[in-house]
Amino acid sequence: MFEARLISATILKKILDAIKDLLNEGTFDCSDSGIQLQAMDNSHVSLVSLTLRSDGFDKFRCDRNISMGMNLGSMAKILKCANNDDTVTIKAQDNADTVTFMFESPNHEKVSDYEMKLMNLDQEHLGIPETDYSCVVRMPSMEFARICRDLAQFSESMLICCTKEGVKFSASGDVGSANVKLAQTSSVDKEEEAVSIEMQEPVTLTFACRYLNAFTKASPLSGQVQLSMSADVPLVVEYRIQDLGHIRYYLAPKIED
Amino acid sequence: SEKQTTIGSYFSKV
Repeated sequence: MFEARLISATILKKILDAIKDLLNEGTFDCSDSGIQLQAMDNSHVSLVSLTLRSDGFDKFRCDRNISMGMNLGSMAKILKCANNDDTVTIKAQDNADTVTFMFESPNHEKVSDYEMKLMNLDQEHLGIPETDYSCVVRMPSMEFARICRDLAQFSESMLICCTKEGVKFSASGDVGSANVKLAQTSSVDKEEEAVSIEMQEPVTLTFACRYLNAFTKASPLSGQVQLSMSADVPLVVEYRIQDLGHIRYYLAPKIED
Repeated sequence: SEKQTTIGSYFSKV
């Protein structure tokens, strides 16, 4: 028996919004430590890794490890049926071929349940090595989303250059060129507004704007985003989900042909 | 020109 309950459906809606543009389907691996999903996008350029810890749920029970392959478009249809303040419970029997989403209104007067067929997905799991990154940038997630949106107008690719002075995002194309420089903030009223840079070595890497823009769909999950970079390895874009876990996106760099 | 690499070329299958 698997059962996981969240007080608010909003968080699950936000998580789905953060992955459904990149993935058509995904396998949710459930164990007593929580729920994990790892999947590459269709073109195998990026990797999504979602971790939701069992202790972050209002209730969590997982008697036997189960892997639930879900069509994310179908899951989105079901989650549309939940109000933001509904409690959501995800339930599945051991070896089941369906999963049930149950939504309860705050006053418990409306209870709905939606059963969805599970899929058998051939999933390739990738081992992600522990890495000490040359540069780790933390910045407001809305600022990062804004920069990705703005620079995507100029080119398909964006250059991210990080030094101890700051981080620079650049794009150039037929229209012209764009540069956005962010310096480390010296003092801020709110922690969420801070830009911080931990640098061992300066790094310059090129990435496809459309993937970065897809990652920023996770912005509603967290006020801050963390970018981890080293030369010639994938960028990690991480959004922490308060008290529940995180979503990490890995993006392969573009290299000189 | 630039070439897009794939994520599988950096992380190995487990």
